Amino acid sequence: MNVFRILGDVSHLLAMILLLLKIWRSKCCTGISGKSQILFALVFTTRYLDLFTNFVSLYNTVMKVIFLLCAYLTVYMIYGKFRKTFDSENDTFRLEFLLVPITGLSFLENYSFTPLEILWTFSIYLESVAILPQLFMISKTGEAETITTHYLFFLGLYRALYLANWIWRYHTENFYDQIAVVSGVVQTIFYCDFFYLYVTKVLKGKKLSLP
Amino acid sequence: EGPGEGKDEL
Repeated sequence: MNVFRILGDVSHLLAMILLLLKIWRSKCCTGISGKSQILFALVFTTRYLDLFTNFVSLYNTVMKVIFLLCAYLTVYMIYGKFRKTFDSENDTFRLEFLLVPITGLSFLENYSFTPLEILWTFSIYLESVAILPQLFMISKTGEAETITTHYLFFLGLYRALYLANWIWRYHTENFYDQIAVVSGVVQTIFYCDFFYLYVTKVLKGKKLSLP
Repeated sequence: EGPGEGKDEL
């Protein structure tokens, strides 16, 4: 464990809590892509199947359970409790365009052809594109609530910190996880234009509205 | 990074 990974996990947890608080307090999920949240729940489900078969540490187990609970609670709030405020007409990204190629790729490019390993690989590839429906929705509506931009900032920051963690682990323990690193780079690149808008607009107190 | 047991990251 290193400081980059801890900060990354905290940033990830903070993002999920920010989103949950936003929906819970405003009792509204307008502007939030339910499809992205479904993809995140799928990412955690396929990645954390080893929760019961492979104990790594108390921290690892507790965080996995919290991440799973947050993901499913968020999906429940969007499609269940506050479904009347969910603007599905703006959440139109075709998930099959992501799921089909990623499923194929996880069968082709993995470390070992076992169910657990293929599901883990699927979750890594899926996570790198899971935010696309949300970014697509923002580009379609042309704006995002400030709290939503903070959510996206910490969500993008978490994987950027994981990149620093992998650089650190490569130099200190010669650890190299090519699938996770390549996917992590792709995932962080998708956030770059958002990061630019966040720094130049939101941090200056303006509302995030796309040109 | 091999299969299964090496997975110590979230």
